[in-house]
Amino acid sequence: MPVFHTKTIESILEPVAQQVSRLVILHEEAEDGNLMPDLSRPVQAVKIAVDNLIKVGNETCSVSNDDLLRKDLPVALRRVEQSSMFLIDAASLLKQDPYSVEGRKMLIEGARASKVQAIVPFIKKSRIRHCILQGVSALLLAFDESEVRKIIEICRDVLEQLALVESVELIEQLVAFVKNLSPILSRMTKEVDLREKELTHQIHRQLLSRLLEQVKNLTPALISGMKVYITAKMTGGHTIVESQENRDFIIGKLSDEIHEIIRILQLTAFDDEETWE
Amino acid sequence: EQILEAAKSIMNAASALIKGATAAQKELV
Repeated sequence: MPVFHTKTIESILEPVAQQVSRLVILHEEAEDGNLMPDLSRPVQAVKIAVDNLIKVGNETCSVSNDDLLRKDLPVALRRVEQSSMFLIDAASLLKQDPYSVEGRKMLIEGARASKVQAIVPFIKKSRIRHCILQGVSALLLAFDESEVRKIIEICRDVLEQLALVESVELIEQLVAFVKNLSPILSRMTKEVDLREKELTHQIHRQLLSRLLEQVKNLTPALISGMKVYITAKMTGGHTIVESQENRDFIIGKLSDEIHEIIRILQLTAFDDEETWE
Repeated sequence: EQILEAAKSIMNAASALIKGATAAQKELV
């Protein structure tokens, strides 16, 4: 099971997570440790990068119209800032005493991988409060969730458009309907397709891919069904009820598939078992 | 996205920090 649910998050966090894991192992194998080099400069580099992130994060909050992002991002930014202060304190302790056990522990705790916490989300929260990886992970997740909400909004636009199907009773209305539906449907398929490629979770990818394929197949069937219904209504044939039922069946199916896409988009790797069920 | 770039910068800096600390510990094991 992948720990990070998108390739972007994985590419940012995974290398450092592995390094921290190695440092933890080395520390545990040699509790007294070797003389620790002066870490002031690399810690200062972390501090500069954190300051930049806080600046960029605050700018993002000020221009975003996503209320949840504006709520989640500052919390994550504070965590990243606190963790960098923790690392600065660790470096300061180790500079004074290169053998300081407390300094080493603070360094490890300040940088510790989010892997363990990611797998067991409620493990020892107090221990990971100051972790830079955990803070950056929370920030990336908040940002990622906001990106997902944007895609969901596009999916809902498509659903809203589909809700108008029943009011289409003339060919001219059908032409206008298709004209309105096409750009948002194409945007939705493009965004969902990109998201599918971004996911690390194989099952979620397969589900999205299958659902998207269904939507692509059902759309021409819907247009065709609508046309048959309009024609039947215009000619007053006996197939009106049947064609209406067929059209409604396709709308229902299409709507269900899009609702399912919305559900899968919101899943993370930890919802794996639920997905199987 | 700027946020992703900024997060990458932090991780690069943290990476350099941990590498320094790991190298020092590695000598002992």
